[in-house]
Amino acid sequence: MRTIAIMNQKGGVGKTTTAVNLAAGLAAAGRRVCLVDLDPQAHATLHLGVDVTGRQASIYEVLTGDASFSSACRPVGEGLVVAASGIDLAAAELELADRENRELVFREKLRAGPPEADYLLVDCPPSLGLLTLNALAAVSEVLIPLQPQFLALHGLGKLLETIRAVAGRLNPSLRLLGVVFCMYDTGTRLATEVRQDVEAFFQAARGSATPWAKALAFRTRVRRNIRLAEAPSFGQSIFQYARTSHGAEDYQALAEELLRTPPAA
Amino acid sequence: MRTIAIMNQKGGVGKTTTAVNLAAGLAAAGRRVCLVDLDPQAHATLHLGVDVTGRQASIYEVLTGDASFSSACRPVGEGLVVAASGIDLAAAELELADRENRELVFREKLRAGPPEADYLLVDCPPSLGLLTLNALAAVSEVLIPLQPQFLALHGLGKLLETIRAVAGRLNPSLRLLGVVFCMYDTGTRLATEVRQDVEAFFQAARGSATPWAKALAFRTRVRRNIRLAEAPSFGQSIFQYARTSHGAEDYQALAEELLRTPPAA
Ligand SMILES: Nc1ncnc2c1ncn2[C@@H]1O[C@H](COP(=O)(O)OP(=O)(O)OP(=O)(O)O)[C@@H](O)[C@H]1O
Ligand SMILES: Nc1ncnc2c1ncn2[C@@H]1O[C@H](COP(=O)(O)OP(=O)(O)OP(=O)(O)O)[C@@H](O)[C@H]1O
Ligand SMILES: [Mg+2]
Ligand SMILES: [Mg+2]
Repeated sequence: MRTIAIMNQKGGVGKTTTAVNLAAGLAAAGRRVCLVDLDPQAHATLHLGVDVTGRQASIYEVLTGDASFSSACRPVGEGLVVAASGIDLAAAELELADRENRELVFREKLRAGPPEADYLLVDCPPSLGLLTLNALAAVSEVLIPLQPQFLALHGLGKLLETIRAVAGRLNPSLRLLGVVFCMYDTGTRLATEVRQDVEAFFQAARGSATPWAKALAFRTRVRRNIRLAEAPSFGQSIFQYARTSHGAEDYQALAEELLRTPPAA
Repeated sequence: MRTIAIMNQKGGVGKTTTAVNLAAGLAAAGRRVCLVDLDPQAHATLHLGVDVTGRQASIYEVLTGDASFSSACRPVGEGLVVAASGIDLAAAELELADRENRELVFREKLRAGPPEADYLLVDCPPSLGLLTLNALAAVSEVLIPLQPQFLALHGLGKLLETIRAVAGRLNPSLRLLGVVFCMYDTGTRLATEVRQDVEAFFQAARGSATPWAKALAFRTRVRRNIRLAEAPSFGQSIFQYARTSHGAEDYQALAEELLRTPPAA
């Protein structure tokens, strides 16, 4: 099972949109996919129209209680299950704060009962707090959605340092798989400049002793496309909502590129 | 002094862009403005090109150490000072977690040494954690930047509940001033639908016993405009970077509308 955290502490860069549509794209290509929603906003859960009322456990009970990982998993379509989040997850960060090995709770639960899947994708909240650290400790690869804008680029250094710190302290096999440009405004000077900066940075890091030595900027760029913003209000992935849109094209291309890209770990 | 927290736990909706450009717009209208950066990403600090490397205190030392509030304030232009943040602020949430009255630390420091200003604006991180709670406990009004998209709208209910909880427990005078639509794609069906939903919600809440009984959707809408995304890379407000752009027009109109709107508190 390939395990990938989709994270970036910068808000609104396309983490959830990428996690959901990449998961759906991989499932459409015949892979078994488990999507984990580790964001208290529960947007990945909402995006796919998953119902969290009812008695079934959510990821909150898995992290803070005795619920097994698989008890939070709900099938949402051909080859895709979602470990759903609820707003109670916001309390988890403060509740876990006093625990020993508080960053390893998610990894322990995953190891105790791993899902039957080829890919495990984890949608992270826009912060470097305990929930994100739990994700980084549990996976082997990190995918960073990046909006090609100055404020979004600025935090990349801090992100890499966080990945290096987690690899050093909690999870030696953690590697950066790469960045994917989202909401890409084709043709603006800013987008081109940012993309060139990032590509040059990773070129220069080739072969270094860092967790990003094999990282790449994915060739697929996800263009800005209003259909991607509309799909969540129907509880659907972009493939269900607007199969012929640019958004569906780009996320299908991204899924295919990921399938061709060997694990960074 | 009018005190306003600019917050929304949804990421990337325009909090920092609004905090910085509204502060600059109010200063240009002759008001004395203090902008507080409570986000560990330090994007408001970065956006205005403020240098945090020297020996001067940042907001981290104010919250976790003995530094006074005014020691973190740096003048950045006519009538505008910034209480700057650094990436050490990320550690503040965990460091404050064990303190008594952990949500009131910022308020106490502000009361001990208030800045000489007509307006105090606080840029918040994309979460409902301790830093945001500190902001909500310290101010009288909340302004919510809202991207007119489904995922961004979905969290509004939770935001209002958080404001109500803080007003009930920590800060009885806290009121929602209103929402301002950012990155408004004029003409899309989604934007119009979301705007109408929000306006209808606040109409219906008029006169209720809630902290949002007087809230309004600001008439000024900030259109999507690439100049707003470029300005931070030059360390400038939109007024310095592109004075004739749509972005400058919209934030000037927002500043003027705010000056005409009586306090909600
Ligand atoms: N390529 C795109 N084109 C147009 N809209 C997009 C695109 N990608 C995402 N969006 C929209 O932009 C907003 C932000 O995206 P999203 O919520 O996926 O970001 P995020 O990084 O998960 O945010 P958060 O930091 O709050 O978790 C959403 O309203 C989403 O629908
Ligand atoms: N009206 C606009 N038009 C175009 N780009 C915008 C606009 N407002 C903000 N942006 C850009 O969109 C991105 C998100 O905005 P911003 O960083 O202000 O949001 P935020 O809510 O503060 O994000 P965070 O949740 O990470 O704190 C930034 O790159 C910013 O430059
Ligand atoms: Mg998200
Ligand atoms: Mg911000």
